[in-house]
Amino acid sequence: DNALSSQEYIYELRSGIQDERLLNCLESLRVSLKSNPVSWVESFGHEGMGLLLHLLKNLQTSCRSRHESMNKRNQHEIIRCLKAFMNNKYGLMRMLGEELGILLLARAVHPSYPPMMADALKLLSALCIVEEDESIHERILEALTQCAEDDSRERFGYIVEGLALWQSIHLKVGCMQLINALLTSVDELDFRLHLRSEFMRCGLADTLQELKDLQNDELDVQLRVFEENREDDFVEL
Amino acid sequence: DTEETGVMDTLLEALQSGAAFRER
Repeated sequence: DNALSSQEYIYELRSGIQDERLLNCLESLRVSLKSNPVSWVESFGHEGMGLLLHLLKNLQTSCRSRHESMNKRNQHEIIRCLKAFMNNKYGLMRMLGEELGILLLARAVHPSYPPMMADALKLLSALCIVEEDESIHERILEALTQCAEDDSRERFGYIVEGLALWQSIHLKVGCMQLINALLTSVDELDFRLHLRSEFMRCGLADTLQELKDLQNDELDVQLRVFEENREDDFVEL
Repeated sequence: DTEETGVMDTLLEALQSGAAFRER
């Protein structure tokens, strides 16, 4: 009963609210984005998507270390809002048209907050397999590369780290999904071999057996996809 | 057809089941 109109959410987000109040607003927005018709999402999205991205960018670069935990929760909630926003053709196309959106999702692929990383990985994987945008694969790779350069890391470092270090199966599945999405979206055999070898050198080769040993159904689906593609490429080679 | 909904859910399900990769 307390749900706001799309314009009221925009007003709230623009007002500079922070921390707990921002989190409450974002949680409520996510429910509204999920439960309202696309016309509502469009009415919000006209200005609201840019506001969400702007907020996420500010939170990602914020240095308010005393509020680190709340900051991360707000970032995660924005990503969950973006997921709800993209759950229709309009929102998906809007997001595909935003260079900043892809970059911010790539920046959220960071093991310092595994639940957010898992959701960011899944959204990037989904965007990667969208057929409407032929350049999306290249743009996601570029975004991952830029984020890694900013952190002076290998570009697939965090993805492989997510597979190896964290106990969350949800995160491991997300990492393998993005690896599979990136590899299966490439038409040229040479480029697939190059990307796969980059993942393997980055630490994937050392982790695969451990992942198999976990015997988790969801993870096994992704591991099977990875192995089948690797075998197909070997035959083609 | 910007009214089409459930787009992201469908993509995520296809990724999770592996169907998204088999079709490629």
